Amino acid sequence: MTEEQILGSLLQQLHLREVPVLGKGDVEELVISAHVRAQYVALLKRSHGAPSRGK
Amino acid sequence: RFSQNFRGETLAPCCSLGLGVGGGLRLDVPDWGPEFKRHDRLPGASDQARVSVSMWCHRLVSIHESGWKAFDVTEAVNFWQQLSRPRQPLLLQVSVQREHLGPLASSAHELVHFAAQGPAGARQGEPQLELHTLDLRDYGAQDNCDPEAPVTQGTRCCRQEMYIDLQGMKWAENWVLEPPGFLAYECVGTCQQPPETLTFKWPFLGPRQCIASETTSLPMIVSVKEGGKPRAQVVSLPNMRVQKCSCASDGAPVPRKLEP
Repeated sequence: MTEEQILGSLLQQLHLREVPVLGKGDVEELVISAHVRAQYVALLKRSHGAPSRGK
Repeated sequence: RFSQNFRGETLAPCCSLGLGVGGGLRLDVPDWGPEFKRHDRLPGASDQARVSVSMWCHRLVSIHESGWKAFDVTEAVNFWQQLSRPRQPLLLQVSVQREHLGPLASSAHELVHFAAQGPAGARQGEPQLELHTLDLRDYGAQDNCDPEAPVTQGTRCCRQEMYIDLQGMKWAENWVLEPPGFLAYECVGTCQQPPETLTFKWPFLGPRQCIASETTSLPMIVSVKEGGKPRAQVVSLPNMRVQKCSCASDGAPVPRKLEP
């Protein structure tokens, strides 16, 4: 697993061509809603329970 | 068993397979004697028949030859191994077709018979399925690597911890909010290779390599800008974490241990 692979996969999933530029101020004013947190935790639990077959 | 003789009976489980390296189906074509000699040959017509093991393989068989004919059914055996219900018997359907269609195509294929199609009860010449297997205890991967032992060339294929530090990556700054990092794992070490006799018989089998056979996805919370305002979004990256490492040949299905 390389840094490029992670970045490539992330850009692909978000349908982005390049890394978005976000400043520190953007993050400071950002609030992660309970809904987003719940979705993240649910995916985490699911990924621990269901492995996918490789090639 | 031949499709026309299929009676639906269940075969008793024969063995516990560690890994199907190769499978060969041997069919006996008996010598039909004068019947072949009576066969009128058209000039240019083929005296060969195409024998197919349904969906898996086929080969040409001369109508003048008798004896055992071998078919490589490795793919069929591997597919059967991957089925969720391996207790079901492996069914191979054999058919004989014309070698090629056209005005000069003969009916030679109708003369090809297999010994098992002879009188009921005759045991001689019954189809045989050869399975060449490897013991996964020796030829498979181990689980997790020993954290105390350094990985060397002689280390048997295993899963090693590898932490990916997302916070340390410049591009992830102010963008990737969760997680700060994750255990990705990697497959390291080597796999024991099958005996030379098997690689000679099934040359398409490449060297067995230590690969990630099961993976899981990695959820992330990222910050995206919408209308100039940042918004948190959940995204899931597939195949980011290795769950299991296995030894497998390139292109071949990952071996799985079967229940007896």
